[in-house]
Amino acid sequence: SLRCGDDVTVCCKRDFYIKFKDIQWHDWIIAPEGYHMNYCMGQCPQHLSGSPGIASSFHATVFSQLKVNGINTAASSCCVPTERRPLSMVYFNSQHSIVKTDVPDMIVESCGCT
Amino acid sequence: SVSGSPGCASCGLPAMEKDEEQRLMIEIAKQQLLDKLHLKERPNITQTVPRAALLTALRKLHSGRVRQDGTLELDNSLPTKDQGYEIVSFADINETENGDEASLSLTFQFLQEHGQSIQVLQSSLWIYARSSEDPHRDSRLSARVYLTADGGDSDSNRTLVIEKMLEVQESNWHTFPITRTLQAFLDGGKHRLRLEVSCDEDGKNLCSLEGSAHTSYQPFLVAQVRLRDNPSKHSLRKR
Repeated sequence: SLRCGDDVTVCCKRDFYIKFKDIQWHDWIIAPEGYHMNYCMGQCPQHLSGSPGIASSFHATVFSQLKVNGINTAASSCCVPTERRPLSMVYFNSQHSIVKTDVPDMIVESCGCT
Repeated sequence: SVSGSPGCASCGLPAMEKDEEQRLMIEIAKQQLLDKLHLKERPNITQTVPRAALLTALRKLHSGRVRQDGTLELDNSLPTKDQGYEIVSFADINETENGDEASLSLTFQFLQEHGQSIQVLQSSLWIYARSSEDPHRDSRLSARVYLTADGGDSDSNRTLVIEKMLEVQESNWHTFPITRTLQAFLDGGKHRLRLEVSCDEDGKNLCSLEGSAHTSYQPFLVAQVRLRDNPSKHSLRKR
């Protein structure tokens, strides 16, 4: 998986980090200190479709078959998250209780082409 | 930009200035976090919990570690498959007299959204009991937790939830399992849970805060809950 630089061409992961203190949310969010809202961007030209993408998905399998049979598809391949992990949060709710929860699939770890 | 035309090829948004794009991304992040936490808006923290009490509760709740990027690694972490919550709630505290028993009255506030049904996986009440001042006394003391119905202090409105023998040779924290009590309370859709704790030694309540020099001994309730699937919602299973 590629990490985006300043010039984005091919599918890559753009790191994007928000510090809760910077947005005045650190009073009610106890942990963590910020949120890695990484996202995927960039092009997926045909020769990259399916790499390293969601090879196991039905979508990618169909693409591979079409390619193998030399059928030129008009459909394009997309740059999507291929790995995500949960975000553990401890925060105050409106009743001043402390709540701890693991929110699944919140942090994008890597991107690829479908 | 695709083939020279600036902006987002798929969503049609015009190209943005860097600052504008940054602001938009922050708004999207805020909205995404509130949605995932089922919050309509960010909570306003009007009264702060004493930091010492907060640290004590967190230490009791999280025997795990904090990773570099801030995520908490927990030994008893909830399975991330379904979103669950661990809640620590601090009580509003009153010292009451009930007959000849001095007891501690705790009131916890819970707010449930309509239509939301919560399953309590486990819950316990954490109470700090001071040591007995009478060195000749038996080091064990009976502690009782009552559920008090709203609007009444008389005996008839109290239901014994649990009775437990405490070691009171030393001052220490004690836990009282109240899973079923909390489940019944939440199922009843009420908002205020009132519990009374009595650790009576000759009319003196060893579980009261009176005389404890430190606010970190504030009683609190811990609960591990998860949102119960809405039976009316049709759920598909993919094979």
